[in-house]
Amino acid sequence: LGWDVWHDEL
Amino acid sequence: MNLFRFFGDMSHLASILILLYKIHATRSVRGLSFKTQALYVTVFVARYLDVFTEFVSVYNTLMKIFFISSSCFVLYLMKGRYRPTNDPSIDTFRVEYLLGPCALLALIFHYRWSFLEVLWSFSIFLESVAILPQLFMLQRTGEAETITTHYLAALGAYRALYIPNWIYRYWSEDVIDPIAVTAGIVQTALYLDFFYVYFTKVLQGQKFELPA
Repeated sequence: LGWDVWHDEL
Repeated sequence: MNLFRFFGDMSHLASILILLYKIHATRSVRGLSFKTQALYVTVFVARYLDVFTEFVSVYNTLMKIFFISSSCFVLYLMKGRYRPTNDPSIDTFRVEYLLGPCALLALIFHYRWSFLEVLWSFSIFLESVAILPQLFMLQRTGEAETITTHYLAALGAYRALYIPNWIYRYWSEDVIDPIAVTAGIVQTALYLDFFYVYFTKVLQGQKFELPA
């Protein structure tokens, strides 16, 4: 499960 | 990028264009909450500071620049050119009740202990409640111009479309962003009451009026 920081959304 | 997110973003873009059109066409900011608009500037500046440090895509960068600049422009219109049409006496929601808890939540829930990351969390929490002063004002006056309700509907649709986007991403990419998802669900829920009146009245050609 990707709990990595994932700020590709606006 | 999936279609839910793309149409969500387009709906967000449309909402701002509708807002600018409303101000321009009626030559007035009547019915708009300055506090909500100021909160959106806070949200966008806090979240999109990473435009200088992270690169996602040209689309992402252009949208960030658009959201920061258009929200600042709206503030200028409300406090500058159209100031006489702004009525602060009905815009009485206490924003400190939103800013304080959101700051506290960001200090507790974030993905990394860094300035930009805590600020990112803060912006996510604040965005989820930033519409409250506007909805509170609507509740108080009990009516709204039709064009203003289209603005709110587009803004609500943007948040609503992000929910299937997260379900789709969970299913196709196996990623989940619990902070954004929780705040997003809260934010969408805040619009339910508004959407009920919008669908049953405004889209039937009637004026947006709340029962006394």
